[in-house]
Amino acid sequence: ELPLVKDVMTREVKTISERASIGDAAKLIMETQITHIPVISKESKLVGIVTAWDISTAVAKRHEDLAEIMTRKVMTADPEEPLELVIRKLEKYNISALPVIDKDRKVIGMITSDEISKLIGKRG
Amino acid sequence: ELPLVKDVMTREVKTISERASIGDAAKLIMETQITHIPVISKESKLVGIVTAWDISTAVAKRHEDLAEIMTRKVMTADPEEPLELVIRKLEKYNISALPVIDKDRKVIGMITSDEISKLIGKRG
Ligand SMILES: C[S@@+](CC[C@H](N)C(=O)[O-])C[C@H]1O[C@@H](n2cnc3c(N)ncnc32)[C@H](O)[C@@H]1O
Ligand SMILES: C[S@@+](CC[C@H](N)C(=O)[O-])C[C@H]1O[C@@H](n2cnc3c(N)ncnc32)[C@H](O)[C@@H]1O
Repeated sequence: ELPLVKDVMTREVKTISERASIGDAAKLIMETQITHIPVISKESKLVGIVTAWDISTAVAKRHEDLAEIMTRKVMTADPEEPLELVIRKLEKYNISALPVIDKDRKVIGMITSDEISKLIGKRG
Repeated sequence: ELPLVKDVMTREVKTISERASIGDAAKLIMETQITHIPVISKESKLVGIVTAWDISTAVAKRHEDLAEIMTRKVMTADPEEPLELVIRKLEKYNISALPVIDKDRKVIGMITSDEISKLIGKRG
């Protein structure tokens, strides 16, 4: 049987405030080597996601503000969700990570194709 | 048994010339939605790799040239290599993709954690 999201997700999530700048997001992505950063409101609720791809696109389009480049309609995962559903969502939207949220839309983890791919060798 | 790299790699690879600018790389990443772009010489040999993460880092560090931000020591894969070795390399270096090269260091494919993670559901 496949594991659940909560068995594979990372729990130490780097997030950024919606009031941050593109430079702040770029610095956080550089320092953590993480490419997907959930954007949160003052009440710590998920309001968007900004990725290295978005910052690269900002360079191509000469955008200046985080609000211009972050994605607001975020695909998320539930900790009790089976991994197959997550894999299908990642494939359908061509994305590489999903924030895991609780009932208050607080970010409690991240599940990534990097982590999922590591399961292959272990399952034989 | 696990597949070989050649069974999982994508063969349509977007590459960029080492004489390109950061703006050219950012535009290619935006248009293709691909985050890992092999950098090739005039003779089409692999000389580096530039990713969305590198362009994001260029924003944080205010770098101006592709040569400043691309990684020259590229981790690659061989088409006949077993997938387990690839998964170990990705994990060891915390990277999400490997160019697949032939004996002349020409890029013949890409293997990514995105593609590998899609195998999970199928193998049951
Ligand atoms: C289409 S993907 C292509 C590159 C790569 N697969 C990735 O995930 O970054 C790039 C876009 O997907 C968005 N994205 C990434 N993860 C997302 C998620 N969980 N929900 C919604 N959009 C997401 C990013 O904000 C970015 O605009
Ligand atoms: C350490 S990773 C962290 C982010 C993400 N895992 C990724 O692969 O982009 C970012 C750095 O890895 C480098 N990189 C990505 N794929 C590589 C490869 N196949 N060989 C060498 N360096 C690579 C990039 O050039 C970038 O400087």
